[in-house]
This record gives sequence, structure tokens and C-alpha cells, in this order.
Amino acid sequence: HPRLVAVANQKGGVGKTTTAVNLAAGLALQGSRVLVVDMDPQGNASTALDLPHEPGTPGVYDVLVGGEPLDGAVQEVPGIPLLWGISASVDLAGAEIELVSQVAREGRLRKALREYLATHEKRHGRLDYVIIDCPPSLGLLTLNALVAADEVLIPLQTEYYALEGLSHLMGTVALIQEHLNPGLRITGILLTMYDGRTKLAPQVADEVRSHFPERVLDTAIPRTVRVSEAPSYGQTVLQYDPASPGARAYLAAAREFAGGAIDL
Amino acid sequence: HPRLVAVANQKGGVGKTTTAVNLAAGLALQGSRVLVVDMDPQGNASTALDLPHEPGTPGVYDVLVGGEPLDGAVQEVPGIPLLWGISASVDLAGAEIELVSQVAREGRLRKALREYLATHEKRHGRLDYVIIDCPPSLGLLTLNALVAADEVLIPLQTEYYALEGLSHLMGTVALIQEHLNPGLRITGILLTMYDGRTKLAPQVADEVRSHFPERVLDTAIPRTVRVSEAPSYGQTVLQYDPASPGARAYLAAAREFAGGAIDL
Ligand SMILES: Nc1ncnc2c1ncn2[C@@H]1O[C@H](COP(=O)(O)OP(=O)(O)OP(=O)(O)O)[C@@H](O)[C@H]1O
Ligand SMILES: Nc1ncnc2c1ncn2[C@@H]1O[C@H](COP(=O)(O)OP(=O)(O)OP(=O)(O)O)[C@@H](O)[C@H]1O
Ligand SMILES: [Mg+2]
Ligand SMILES: [Mg+2]
Repeated sequence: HPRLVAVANQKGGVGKTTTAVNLAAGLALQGSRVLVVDMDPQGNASTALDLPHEPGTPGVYDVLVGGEPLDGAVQEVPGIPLLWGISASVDLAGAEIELVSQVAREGRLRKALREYLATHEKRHGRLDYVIIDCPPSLGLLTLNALVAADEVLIPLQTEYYALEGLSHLMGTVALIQEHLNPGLRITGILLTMYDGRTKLAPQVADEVRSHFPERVLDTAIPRTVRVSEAPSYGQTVLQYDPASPGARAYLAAAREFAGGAIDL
Repeated sequence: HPRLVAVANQKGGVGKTTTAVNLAAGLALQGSRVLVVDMDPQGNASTALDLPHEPGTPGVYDVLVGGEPLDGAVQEVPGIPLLWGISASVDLAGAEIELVSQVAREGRLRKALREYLATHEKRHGRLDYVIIDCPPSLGLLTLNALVAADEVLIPLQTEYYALEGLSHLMGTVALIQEHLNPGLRITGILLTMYDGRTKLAPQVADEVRSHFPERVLDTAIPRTVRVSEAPSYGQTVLQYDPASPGARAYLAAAREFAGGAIDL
């Protein structure tokens, strides 16, 4: 049974997409078989993985709203063996409103994923990870991801607003555990865009580590411009500049994350 | 009639809140009378302006979903005369789903604002600006802001994903102009977190200026840590460190923005 991981945080711009694609690439480069699901209508993960996602491309929208099987939307990621992806197009922007009045609206991704995992080993062999990139909100797209997943990985930008939003996110996860997905666990908080030269980043890091000592990964991702340049080439930073501090940090985070689904 | 300005961009973390509060403070310090409306359930603008916003505080939720008059939610901003604010509490997170089935769901803020502006001059005299901070999505909260406003100011982080999302945002504005608010105009694109030492930022800036030559403000906001430290003290950067490059840039942006509602 693969590890099903939602990368979520309703605060915008904290590194969800950057973490989802670079962690997935890191895991695939270390031999794991990984599927990335892009649940964000912006389609940033699709861009970073060089997956076509113009309107009409079979993707997450067709699965959630159209009830199509996941199989029709899975694509290989160019340049990274063992990594596959399901893209998001801008059609997905309307899904939240379209889903509100549907039956079992929060469970659509879980159902599609379960069906897919039960039958599609011939396409890529058994999967080890499914990594779901979430949009910056706690609406029905993120709820679908939190219901489908067993684990939540929280990228946390080392800034004040991001820290302020953490308790709200924790509260939402608790609600999901209570009503929709009792098995959901927060198995990692990854510090992102960490700049040790500032006063703020170490302060935020200390605060988070003291509140959640066993969930914060030891690896912190430094703020480095090579990470933010990579998507403009349709690449992860691991392909764009494998020896850079950003690539090495994501490889280390992948190794640490693989090492233990911490059971909290 | 005050200028009604929605600060919007569905891309997360691009500097919407930072722009809304610092521009509003800059305008107020230069003598304009300004009201900030926090439409983001994260309540980051409320935090930056030091407005109480724990659940139950009268705020935007009561206006949108409860139909309460705006007057009951207006607060003075401590430390900045001529600046008032309407806070957002976490109750607002549920508003998008609650509003979907309501009548005239997109027009609730416009109606409340019109009623308020018609009668409440005794509280603060005539207002010159209403600045609305939007969440990172194009759901019903942002739609309410775009329907209530006459102008859209787009903060644009000088990064690749932010550039990619711009055409999607422009498309949404065009839809609003067509169906809900024909008078809506994009009157400014403000480049934020600009770091001239990187290759990426100047490339993004050149690209945007070539596509929208008369909408991009001449003033760009530099990436500086003082800007991101200010909210942890419940202050705008103009109060926290008035002589810093970030404060001076926001004062210049306020002066430039005040200078001309460009009629495009
Ligand atoms: N370690 C890093 N160093 C430098 N830049 C980074 C780093 N991580 C992410 N970025 C950049 O910061 C911006 C925000 O990151 P990203 O888009 O991954 O966040 P997000 O949480 O997915 O945003 P959204 O809320 O819009 O989905 C992007 O332009 C990205 O390239
Ligand atoms: N010029 C700047 N220099 C340095 N840091 C900045 C600057 N502008 C904003 N920031 C920081 O970057 C982060 C993102 O900014 P902000 O929260 O204002 O963006 P936003 O678009 O409102 O985010 P969201 O999409 O979550 O609403 C914040 O931590 C903020 O303090
Ligand atoms: Mg993202
Ligand atoms: Mg904001």
C-alpha cells in the first residue's frame, strides 16, 4: 500500500508546490515509484514537471467532477523515470463550486484513487508514494486531498504570517480526522525558504520546533534562487542544478521523509 | 466618491496583504482617509493593523453571511489616524460554502459598502479610499471584492509561477467586467519582493512591463526582511521602520497610486 501524502497549507506561497515536486523527484531518484497529483487550478506542479495541462487535457477535473477513472489522466514525467503525474488545468477552478451540491463531494478523489491503486500495477508497478499538491485554501479541493490521504506534510515558510496560520490548519486536520478520515496523520512539517541570516527565520523555526518537536523535519530548505528558477525550464531543481544547496536539501528531505512514517 | 480598490491575485504569497496594509498606511500618512477591508479568513491584514479578530469579533463574516451593516464592524487602526479597518476572523473560512446557495451571493459586499458609504460620513468624514485585501483564490470572497470594487491592484511577485498566473487573473477580471461589474478596471500592477541581484526578477519585470506597459507602477517593492518582520509587532512597515527601503518604497507606491486612477 503506497504512502498517500497531502502537501497542504492554506497560507499562500509557502512552498507547497516546490516541496511536492522536488520531494517527489527526490524519492523517484532514490528508487521509489511515485505519482504526483496536482490539485491546484494554477497548475504550477504540472508546469514544474513539464506535464501538458492546457484546458481540455485529461486531468484532475475530469476525475473529480466528471467521474472519469484516474487511469486516463496519468502521464509520465519527462526526464524522471519512476515518476508519474496527473495534471491540473484551469477548468479545475470551477470545480469547487460545481462539487458543493454533489453527493459525497469530499470523497471523490479517495474513491478514484482507491479504484486506481487496486488495478493499475501493470502501468508502473506497485506505487510507493502518491504526493498531492494542494491549493492555498481549505475548500473542497484541499478537503478531497485530506480525505484521500493517510498523511499530511506541511511546508512552513519561516515567516510570521505562516506561523500564525499553523494552528488554523491543525484545527482543520483535526476536524477531518473526526468526521471524514480518522486515519489521517500529520507526519511532517518542513521548514522552507529558510534564511539564517535574518532574525525572523530562526525565531520562527525555534517556535515551531518547540511546539511540535517530533514532527519538524531536521532538514530545512534554504531560500535559494536556483529553486525558483527551475520551473521556468519545466524542471525540478534536482534536474536543473543537482549540486545546488536547494537540490541537496530536497534530496536530504526525501531521504528523511522516506525513513519514517512517524506514527503520531 | 472614494476609490474602491481590490488587491487581488489568486497566486499565493505574492504580497497582497503586505501591499494592502502598507499602501493603505502610506495613503493615510499622506492625508487621505482610508478604510481597509480584510476578506481573507487567515486575517493577516487584521494582524498587521493590530485589529482584534478572534472568532466572534464583528467583522466581514457578519456583513457577508449575516447581512449585518458594515458600520458595526468598522474599527480604528491603533497608531494611524485616518485609517480604519474591518477585520476577518476564521469564521470567514466557512463563508464561501455558506454563500454558494444564497441569492445575489456575489453582490453582498457591494450592497453593504454602498449602504455604508451613503450614510456614515459622521464617523470618519468622507472616505478617499477603500482597500480590500483578498485571499489567494478566485472563489466567492474574491468575487465579492471584485464586484464591490471599481479598481483592481495586482501585486505581482517577480517569480515564474506568479507570472504564469497573471493571464488567468486577467481572464477572471474580464469575466467580472462582462457579467457583474462593467466598470471594473485594472489600474495597477505592483512588482513585489524584487531582488535585482537575481536573474529571475529583472526577467519577470521586463516581461510584465512589455505586456502591460502603462499598468505596471514605476515603483517596485524590494525584498527586504524589515517588511516581513513588521506584522509580528502588529505594525505596518511604515510604523516599524519608517526609514527602511521597504517603507520608502511603499510610500512612493502610495504617492504614485494616488497620482492617477489610470483610465484604461
Ligand atoms: N527554497 C526556496 N528558495 C527560493 N524560492 C523558493 C523556494 N521555495 C519556493 N520558492 C519560490 O517561492 C514561490 C512560492 O513557492 P510555491 O509556489 O511552491 O508555494 P505554494 O505554497 O505552492 O504557493 P500557492 O499557495 O500559490 O500554491 C515560488 O515562486 C517558488 O519558486
Ligand atoms: N517586500 C517584501 N520583502 C520581504 N518579505 C516580504 C515582502 N512582501 C511580503 N513579504 C513576506 O512574504 C510573505 C508573503 O506576503 P503576503 O502574506 O503579504 O502575501 P499574500 O499574497 O497576502 O499571501 P496569501 O496568498 O497567503 O494571502 C509574508 O510572510 C510577508 O511578510
Ligand atoms: Mg502551489
Ligand atoms: Mg494575504
